[in-house]
Amino acid sequence: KDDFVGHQVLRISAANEAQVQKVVELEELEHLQLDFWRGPGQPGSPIDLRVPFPSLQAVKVFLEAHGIKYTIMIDDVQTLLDEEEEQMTAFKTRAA
Amino acid sequence: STDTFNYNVYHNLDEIYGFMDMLVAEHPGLVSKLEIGKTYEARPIYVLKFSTGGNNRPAIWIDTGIHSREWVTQASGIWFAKKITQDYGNDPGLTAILDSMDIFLEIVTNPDGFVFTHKKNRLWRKTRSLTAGSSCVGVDPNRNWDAGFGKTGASSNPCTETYHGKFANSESEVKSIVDFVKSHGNFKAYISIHSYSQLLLYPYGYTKDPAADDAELEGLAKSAVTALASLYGTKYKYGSIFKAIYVASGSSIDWAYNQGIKYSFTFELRDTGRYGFLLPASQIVPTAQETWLGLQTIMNYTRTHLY
Repeated sequence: KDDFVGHQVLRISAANEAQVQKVVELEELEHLQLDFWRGPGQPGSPIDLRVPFPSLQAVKVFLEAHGIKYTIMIDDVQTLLDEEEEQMTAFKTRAA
Repeated sequence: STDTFNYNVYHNLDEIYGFMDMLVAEHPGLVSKLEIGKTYEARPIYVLKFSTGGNNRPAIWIDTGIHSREWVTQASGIWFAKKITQDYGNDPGLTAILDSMDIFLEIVTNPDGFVFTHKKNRLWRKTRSLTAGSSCVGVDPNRNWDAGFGKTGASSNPCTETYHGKFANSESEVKSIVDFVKSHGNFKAYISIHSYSQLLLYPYGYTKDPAADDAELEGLAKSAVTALASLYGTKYKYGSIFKAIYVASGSSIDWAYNQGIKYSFTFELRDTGRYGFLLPASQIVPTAQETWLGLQTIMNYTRTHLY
């Protein structure tokens, strides 16, 4: 299975149209392998972005350089996936 | 049996298809299973039909799981199916609906993608079709409909999550629904269920122009989110796709609305920014319960405002 260790989901708050456009620029940088869980919309609407570990620093530097605020929504995606998998396995074991 | 089926955990495709067969076997006079097509990888695409008789009655369409990673939606679809069988004959509202209308429920709208989320990549969103000339796989099945297809709000790049495909209805998962809905010809409501971000949306997404029925859809959306919030206080925003989130072309409900299906809505289920697509299984049933209240509001309104 694909590994999401170290991937974070950032919640980005673009305050104005210019900041939204900056985030749209990120969307076009294919090498960063970004995954928009909630895409750029109007200013003020949250943007949720899954960032693979190797791209984290670049993305955070980009956001900070443009004064775009963000918080970490999910600190490690794989941790949540492991919990989900464990729960499903436990259920199947019990069912069996 | 579907009484002992565990609605509090996520299930894979085989388990869901097994659930559907059990439900049909337990309620042969109410539920039937239709195969409306095959996926790109040749899996059957099933729709549950809830009907108490009659010929080509006015109908309500509900689909879950068109974006495969939105697991709470397929799980909610399972719960809705069971709920319909429990409430018919017991709940006056649902009984009145099924006494005059049919409900069609597609629980796994993107089976190939769903299997892929279980076996390889939990966060897969698209179909699994190959695009000639590209090494990237899949099309966004909610950008592939013939409604502003290819305009702003979808990508022409096969490597993006919002790739619209080579042409409208290129995805068999989309084409199967299009053919079915068109051949039926009597759908009065079309509800597509996604996650996450707690929104109830109506057309349009591909244009800022309001739909002809904008005011009525807004009023109905307000009623639906009020009903939904009455259970656990979950707050939804509502509006047209364009106004409430962003421009999105080629979406299913825009297509449905343009086909003349007035009551076309998209739900975006829980949450608002903690788990996203990885909603804990403990929230499946509460999510389904509250969504059901919103669905009921739309279905009841549709029944009493047939056109």
